[in-house]
Amino acid sequence: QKILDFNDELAHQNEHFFHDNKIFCLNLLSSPGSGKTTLLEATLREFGDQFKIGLVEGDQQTDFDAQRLMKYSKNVTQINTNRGCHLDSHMIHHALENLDLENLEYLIVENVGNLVCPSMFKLGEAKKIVILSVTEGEDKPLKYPNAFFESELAIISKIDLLPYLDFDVEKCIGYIKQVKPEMKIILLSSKTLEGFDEWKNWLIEEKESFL
Amino acid sequence: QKILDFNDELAHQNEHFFHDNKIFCLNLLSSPGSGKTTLLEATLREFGDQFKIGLVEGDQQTDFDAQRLMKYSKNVTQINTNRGCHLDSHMIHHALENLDLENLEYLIVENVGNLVCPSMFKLGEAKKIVILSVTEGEDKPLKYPNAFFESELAIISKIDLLPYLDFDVEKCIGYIKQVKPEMKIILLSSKTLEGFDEWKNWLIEEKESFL
Ligand SMILES: Nc1nc2c(ncn2[C@@H]2O[C@H](COP(=O)(O)OP(=O)(O)OP(=O)(O)O)[C@@H](O)[C@H]2O)c(=O)[nH]1
Ligand SMILES: Nc1nc2c(ncn2[C@@H]2O[C@H](COP(=O)(O)OP(=O)(O)OP(=O)(O)O)[C@@H](O)[C@H]2O)c(=O)[nH]1
Ligand SMILES: [Mg+2]
Ligand SMILES: [Mg+2]
Repeated sequence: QKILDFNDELAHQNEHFFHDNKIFCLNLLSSPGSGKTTLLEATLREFGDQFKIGLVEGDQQTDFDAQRLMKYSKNVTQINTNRGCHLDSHMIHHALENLDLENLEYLIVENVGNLVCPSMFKLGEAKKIVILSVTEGEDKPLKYPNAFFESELAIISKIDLLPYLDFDVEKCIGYIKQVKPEMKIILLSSKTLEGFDEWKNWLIEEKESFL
Repeated sequence: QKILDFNDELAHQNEHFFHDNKIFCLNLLSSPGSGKTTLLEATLREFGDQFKIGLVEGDQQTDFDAQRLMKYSKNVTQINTNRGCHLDSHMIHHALENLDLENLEYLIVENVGNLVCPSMFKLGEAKKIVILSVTEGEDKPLKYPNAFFESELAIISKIDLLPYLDFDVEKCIGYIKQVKPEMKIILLSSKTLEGFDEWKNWLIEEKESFL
């Protein structure tokens, strides 16, 4: 409990910092391999010139994800947790030192691939986003409810693979709404860019109304 | 650390119990939706009459996975961790009370879908098995090395989907061997049953040499 309280305190500090500097911070949660990094690659490619975006990459080990994003942006930093299963606000606080924060509009944090632990640790973000890929199965929202309950946007990813799977989109949407009735849901593919207009609009509108 | 030591103590107790009763216990680790339950469904369907198998299902919430397995076997019990990110030896100790242990040959534990935390908690199992689906990407073994380092078998699942993905099987095998050179690797599909002979033989041989 003490650990959580200390984390929350520092999360509030981060929150104030973001607010004072008009930075819209998003925390991306999902299982390993749901498509977080691929989504960010496509986001930088498609909108990287229109929005000023800073990125924090979290992984147990390697800087593979940061390396992938650095093909499109210099404003990227990698955190390794080693045995840790989630990012915390202390890590974020220090990660900011490695980024160009001047005129930053968005700070997007890709959390460690994990549908359980990251949902329980605030980073000071404005909103959490949970990503579920169509290859994982429809029942994940009910089996891992915290990650969905704590998020304000659920992205159903890799929809270009739907023809090859028996994934029931409507069932999945129903399960998400069971956990969080007011959840905004976007279906997209980082491969075909289907759903990317909706994703872009969400980024614009949510930042507007938040700041 | 105290928590880990207490868990290890109870894990040793479980280990002794399994040894005395000639039960071969396996702990299945993977991300959410990698195909653990589907593998167990197919395993029960294909070999459930030849091997006496008991099953422990672990999830944050719901008994969906236990329900799925109960279509094929009565010897199934579900543990809910609620906010917990992994099963522990205390939970396993109690779960055994709900199973028919008489003449049991295999006890297979499906851990909470999580590629980080379960690798750090012993349950008293003979071996850990890590499952990685081809839809998750090749680099997971290096990014989540603990889960692979602690396992003796790596199953690459859902191989029937390979025609629709650009997943590099050889690269993935190389990454696994980087983390654990002696890792036994099986490629399989729970849908087409490709690789199931290998899986069956592994179950038979490993139990033989362990007990
Ligand atoms: N077909 C298809 N594949 C995708 C899509 N998005 C991601 N992938 C594939 O899914 C795999 C994993 O993608 P990543 O972006 O690395 O997933 P991640 O969530 O960042 O993984 P971690 O950071 O390790 O948790 C890769 O092989 C990607 O090519 C998509 O929209 N369509
Ligand atoms: N094409 C294909 N799909 C599979 C295969 N194995 C599992 N799936 C699908 O993958 C999805 C998830 O499968 P599950 O067996 O529920 O995965 P899991 O690892 O038990 O998930 P959790 O228990 O929630 O961590 C389901 O939609 C399955 O139908 C396979 O071999 N081939
Ligand atoms: Mg990633
Ligand atoms: Mg399962």
